[in-house]
Amino acid sequence: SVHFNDPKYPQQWHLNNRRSPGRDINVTGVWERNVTGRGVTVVVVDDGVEHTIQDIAPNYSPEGSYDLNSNDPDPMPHPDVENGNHHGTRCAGEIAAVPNNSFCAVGVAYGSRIAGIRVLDGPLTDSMEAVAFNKHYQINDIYSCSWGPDDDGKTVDGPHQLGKAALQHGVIAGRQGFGSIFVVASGNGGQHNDNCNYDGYANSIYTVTIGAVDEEGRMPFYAEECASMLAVTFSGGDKMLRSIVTTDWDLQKGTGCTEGHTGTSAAAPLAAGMIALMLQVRPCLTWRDVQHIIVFTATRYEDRRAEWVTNEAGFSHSHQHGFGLLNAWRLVNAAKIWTSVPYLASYVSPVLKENKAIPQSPRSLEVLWNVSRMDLEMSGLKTLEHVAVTVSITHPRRGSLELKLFCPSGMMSLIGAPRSMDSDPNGFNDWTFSTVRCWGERARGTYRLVIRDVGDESFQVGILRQWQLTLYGSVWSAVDIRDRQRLLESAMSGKYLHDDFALPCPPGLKIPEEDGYTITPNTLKTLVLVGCFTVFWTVYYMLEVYLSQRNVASNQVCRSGPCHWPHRSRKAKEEGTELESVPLCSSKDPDEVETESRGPPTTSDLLAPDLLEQGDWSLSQNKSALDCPHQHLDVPHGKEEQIC
Amino acid sequence: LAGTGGPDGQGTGGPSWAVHLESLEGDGEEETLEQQADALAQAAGLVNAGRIGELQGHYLFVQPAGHRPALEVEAIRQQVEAVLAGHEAVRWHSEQRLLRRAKR
Repeated sequence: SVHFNDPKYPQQWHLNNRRSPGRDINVTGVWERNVTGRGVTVVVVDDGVEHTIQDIAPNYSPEGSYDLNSNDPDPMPHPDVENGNHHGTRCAGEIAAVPNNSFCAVGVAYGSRIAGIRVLDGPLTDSMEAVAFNKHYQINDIYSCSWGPDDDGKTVDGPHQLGKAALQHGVIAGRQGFGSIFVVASGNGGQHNDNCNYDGYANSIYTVTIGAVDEEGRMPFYAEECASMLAVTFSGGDKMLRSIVTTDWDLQKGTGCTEGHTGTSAAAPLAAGMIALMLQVRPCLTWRDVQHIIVFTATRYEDRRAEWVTNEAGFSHSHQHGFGLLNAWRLVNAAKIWTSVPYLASYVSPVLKENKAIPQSPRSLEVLWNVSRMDLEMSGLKTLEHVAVTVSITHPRRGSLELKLFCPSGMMSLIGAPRSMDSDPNGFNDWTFSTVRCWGERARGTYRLVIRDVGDESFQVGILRQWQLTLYGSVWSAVDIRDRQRLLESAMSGKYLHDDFALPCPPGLKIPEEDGYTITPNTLKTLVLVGCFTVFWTVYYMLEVYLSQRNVASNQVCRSGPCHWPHRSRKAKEEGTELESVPLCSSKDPDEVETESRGPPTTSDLLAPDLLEQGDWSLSQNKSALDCPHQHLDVPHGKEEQIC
Repeated sequence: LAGTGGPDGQGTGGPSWAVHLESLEGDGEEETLEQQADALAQAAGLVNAGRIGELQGHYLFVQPAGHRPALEVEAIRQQVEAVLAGHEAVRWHSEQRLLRRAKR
């Protein structure tokens, strides 16, 4: 029953696939129930957002936006032929393009507000990333990041110290304490044999890592695999397959609409939009609740290339598709009845120093660590969420290494896939790999790290220096997880998806956002210039007043006849400052003058004695002398004298 | 070199350092930390460009604007590193380097 007049909506197959029913994100039923992301703000951290375009403008949130490249509040993209800064606008359109405006397309969460943080169009540092991840974090709920380290099959990089700290701070303090939701694209390095476990943003426990599948549900040529992939959603594929239709910028050659948005960049914003729908129906979902709901509701589907394995908790995962396809209907129905997961519990093993050689394939090095009941007693950790392994390995050709982690259940994660293009000679220095494949499984037991060298060197060259195991999870038991799975399945009919049903939400924390206006060097320079001008002008003005008062003083005694107001400079007249001086000369009776001068002393009063003592007479004095020809330096004291 | 002249954006283009301070007086109040940061930046010949986003105790120190020959920059870098490394309130510091990030 959903109809829009947006001309490109019929081509938005990812929203409503009429050619291949079912191969879409299953969102229309959610829209029919007025779940459109209302009250939720998604921010696109990218190369800017053209917020004036008609598909974006009505939903644009200036409050959540910022330009870190130009250091001003407006994230408008700057035209750049070389870089084509239309990327952020396209992502923003996927999330919140306005419907029924007879223009282009419709966003997944078209009722949500969309903000932009421009940060990719210039030099980027760790500190800038840190600022971006927490920018307006009490306004922005979801941070959509369709970027990352180079996907060239040889880079190992991720957030540095500050970026990591900002991600952690975001999930602790963002969204009034419910935690910012960070959605990241898994990467486009498929053709370079890249793997998202070498991307620290995808590996982070604080992010939702989203991969791409094409319209047929297959892994596109560009998509990467990894053990930390949470889920996938649709994007473009081969040339024969349709890409994502979305808003575009209209700068340069842009038309405001595109049918060619693709890559994992196009997948992550769809996920961000779906999470916005979840947050509308249940605003108090924490960052971990969102991850849990994705794990519980993503759907496994048949794909020849995907190697699905069902873990001990009953969740199916593949390195290609994570826990499966995101389904907006399932996500929103689950969110509606979701009560928060227990606090995050964790366990960190000691740093395990090994200094053991890594043998050539097919042999391998196997190291173990047993996590006992006693180890977990303090934290209460029972079932797993993320499992992380931090390793230091020396090897002359890093890409020849293969690392597998086995959870106590025997669930295998390929956390370090060999990469043919990675010939880095430095190995891994405290690199953290992570996996979600053991989600819901028991934490207790023996973890096995198996490393082998799949290179063609004829001798053993790699050495595992040390490793450390970190487990994240909760006090939920296996029974709790099964109960929750059953509860969610019972909600999938949509019976709770109406306004009359709402679970209570705890109030959020009041976290002040440090957003005082920072004075930039340019602003400071401007202020200094304005200040200098003001001082100069004040001195000039005082000098002018001083000189004119001296003229007046020279006219103090007008022995006979009227005493005229001394001539002022033309400038003073033009500026209207003439009226600010009180005439010292008066033709009134001296008694009256005394009476009038009993009030508080005026500037003129104070100046007059000094002026009288000074013998420096300006040119204007001569002019005044013409007005008052009888002036004398000896001050008259007699009442018969006219007093100035 | 890092292109940041302030925590909220790019600036002078000279080297810059992220510094994590802990309050010497123990109370950790923002104002105290800010004063400490100003003093430390001055001691290192840098300018405190302010707190890094929402990260308490983290400040960005930048080199005052102006072109300097490479040798001088290196000397400044060594001096800054020495000052920051030797200060008791500095929990961590790192010169800011450009990151390579690609749209996907």
